[in-house]
Amino acid sequence: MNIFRLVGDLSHLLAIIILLLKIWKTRSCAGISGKSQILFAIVYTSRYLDLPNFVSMYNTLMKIVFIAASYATVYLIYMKFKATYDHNHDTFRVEFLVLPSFVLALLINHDFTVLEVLWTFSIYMESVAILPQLFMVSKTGEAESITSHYLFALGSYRALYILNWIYRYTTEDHYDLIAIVAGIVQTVLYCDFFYLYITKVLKGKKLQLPA
Amino acid sequence: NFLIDLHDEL
Repeated sequence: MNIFRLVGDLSHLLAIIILLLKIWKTRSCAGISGKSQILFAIVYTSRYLDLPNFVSMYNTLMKIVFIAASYATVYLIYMKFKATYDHNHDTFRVEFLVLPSFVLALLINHDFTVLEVLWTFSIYMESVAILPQLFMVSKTGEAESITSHYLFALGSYRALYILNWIYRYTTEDHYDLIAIVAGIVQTVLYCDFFYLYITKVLKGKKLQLPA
Repeated sequence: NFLIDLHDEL
């Protein structure tokens, strides 16, 4: 464990908490892509099937929290606050993300076993899972500040992981190319948003795309 | 098992 990974994980945790609190406090999931949240639930489920392989108490706890929080989020969006779900703007075709991620996991993986292919699928799937949400923001042309904070925390997490991988490569000679390439793709997808966040949201303005 | 070792991150 190094500082980059720890802060990355905390940023990831913070993102999930921000989203749950936002939905719970406002009793609304307006502006949130239910499709992205379903993809994240799929990501955590397929990745953490390795839960019986004990790494550390920290890992086990975080995995359980991520899985539970992702299902809770999906439940809030599709059941409890269904009436506030903005499905007219959540129109990204997720099959274009799920199927290629799965086929790629079958082709490029560390080991052709069920657990390993599902782990690899989760890595590829995670790298693009935010696209329905970013698509929704671009479609409506704006995002609430709290949604922006959520996206910033979620995007920062993988960027911090890249620093963690550089650190681990230099200190432990440890590296995982699949995670690194997917992590870079994931971070690049947020760049446009990061720019808007820094230039607008941090200066107190609403995140609004030029018409 | 190197795979378990490999997936020691979240």
